[in-house]
Order: sequence, then C-alpha cells, then structure tokens
Amino acid sequence: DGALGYVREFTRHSSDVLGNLNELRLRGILTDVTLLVGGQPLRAHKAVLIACSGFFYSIFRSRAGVGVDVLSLPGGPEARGFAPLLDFMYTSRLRLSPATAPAVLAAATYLQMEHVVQACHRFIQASCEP
Amino acid sequence: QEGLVATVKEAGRSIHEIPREE
Repeated sequence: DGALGYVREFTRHSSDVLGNLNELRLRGILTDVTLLVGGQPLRAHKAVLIACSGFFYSIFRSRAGVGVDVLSLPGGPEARGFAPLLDFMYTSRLRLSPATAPAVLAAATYLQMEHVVQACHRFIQASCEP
Repeated sequence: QEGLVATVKEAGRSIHEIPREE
C-alpha cells in the first residue's frame, strides 16, 4: 500500500551478539570443535572461526571439515600467539604487547587473518620508534 | 607501568569477507 516503512536499528546488536557468543564459549555451550594448539586444548564454535579466519574458512567449509571435532595444528602457531586471536574473534579486542606481538603476528599469518596481520605490523613498527 | 593498557581504535575492516554466493 506504499505506506512509509520504519526500521529500528539496534546499534549495539552486533556487539551484544558477540558478547553472548563469547559467554557460550566460556561455558562450553554449543562449542563444536577442540583446537589443539601447542598441545593446549581450546574449545570454540566453528561458525565463529570460519567467519574470522581464511584458514578455518577453507577447512570447515569443505564437506570433510563438517565431521572434524578435534583439530590439531601441527607446526602451527604457539598457544601464546593463538589465544589472543581467539579472544579477538569473540571480543573485537586484540591484546598486544612487545613481548607477544611477534607470536600473534605469526599466528595471524598462519590463520590468514590479513587485517590483524597489518595491525600487528603497525604495532611492532610503532614499538620500534623512539 | 605494569598492567597499563592503552586502547587504539581500529576503524577498518577486522576480518575477511566471506564471498557472497555467486
């Protein structure tokens, strides 16, 4: 009938959804994969991993990836570089320090998270400047 | 200082874009 429609946009919605997903992760609710990183088991949701990482996108989107519920990353990132990335995926906040940045950069490169790689390079560059 | 955290806002894209179904 051509009546003017209205849309109510809840501007906090995406961060509220992410916060709830992080709470589900911390409580192990609906987590569907265990990542063995440096021997340390980390539970996560494949959907979040695939949404955030080109590496996981290529693994879990394939039919073979559907049945995977434990994934070890041999020769992959060390836990101290991977854990901050997993937290970033679920919080949008990437914790970096001069001591951890190289390990996070290596893990982000491995996980094909290009935008985070660039941010790590900017951080390391800034850390080197007097 | 131990524990001091400076937050830098990154306005750009944060993660890859999943290609839209052709």
